Amino acid sequence: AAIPVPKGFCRNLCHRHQLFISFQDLGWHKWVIAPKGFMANYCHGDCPFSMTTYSNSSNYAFMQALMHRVDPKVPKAVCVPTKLSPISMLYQDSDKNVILRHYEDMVVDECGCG
Amino acid sequence: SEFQDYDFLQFLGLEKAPSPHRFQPVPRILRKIIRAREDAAASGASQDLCYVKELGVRGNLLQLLPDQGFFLNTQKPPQDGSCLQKVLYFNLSAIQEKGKLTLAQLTLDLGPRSYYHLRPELVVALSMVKDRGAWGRSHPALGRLLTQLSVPGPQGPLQFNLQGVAKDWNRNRLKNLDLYLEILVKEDRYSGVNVQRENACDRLVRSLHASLLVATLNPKRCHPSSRKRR
Repeated sequence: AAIPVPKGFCRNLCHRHQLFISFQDLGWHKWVIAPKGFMANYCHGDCPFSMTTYSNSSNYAFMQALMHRVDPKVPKAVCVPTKLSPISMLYQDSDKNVILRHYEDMVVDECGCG
Repeated sequence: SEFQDYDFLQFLGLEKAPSPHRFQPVPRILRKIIRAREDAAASGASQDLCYVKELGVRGNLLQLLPDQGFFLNTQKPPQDGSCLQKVLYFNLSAIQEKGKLTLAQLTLDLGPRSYYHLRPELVVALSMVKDRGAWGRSHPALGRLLTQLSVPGPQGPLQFNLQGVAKDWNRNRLKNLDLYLEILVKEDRYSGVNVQRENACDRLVRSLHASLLVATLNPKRCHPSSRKRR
């Protein structure tokens, strides 16, 4: 389910798009005990020069945007994750084992021009 | 387009979606850990998920293995104080992470706490099994005694940290773990009545639930512990 972006936000600029995958929709609730779903957020949006001078963009994004203005053949800076977080899953396998497993860098918390 | 959950399962390290017949009881410790992690994720707090602070061990995978063993001498009435004898069997090859075993914790749940069955006092003895013998029939050849302790009554969970098992597993990837459990009734001249012992033993045979909680640490998935600079 796409979670709407707050009003007044420039939709086309680089930002985090939230997407929730419900394990119930996949039929996984029969073996996943917790959590109930998974945030499959992603980064998307434009990285104009002005964008690289604020928010959590990197310095080389600023330089790349500057060079793009001088020579359009230089690609623009791109919208990438700048903060990620792990998830843990508690589930049961087919052999009656109960497993708690964690996965690093699974959820996008923040995006920026990189 | 149809969500390719096959790819997602593979990514999660699963061959295919598990299809458990029914849910196993989830120990409180695992629920506590996952709830703490979900709360931390919701509050945006950073987490080191390669350290299980509730257990004080490093590990990125916790796995609860059910006991698949068998009782011995169930048809004979208990003799010389022995209440029950059981070979506990844990399939260690089911451990899904090929890292280092950092925890092997055996839990013996003697049954629900109640005010009615406060007696008799018990002695719980746990030994390694050298040779299991014929499955389900002959008495196994015992190895070293791991522990022997008195418990006030036939109820509640007991936990044993089997660090030696973890070392053996890391050294030579044991396929399974066999343990021999004997529970004896401590003679008590006041209770003295056999009926109480038999009731307690019958209840124990029905309610005993054994499980092995293991933690494994896969260095590929876990950066070396970033020890806080003092």
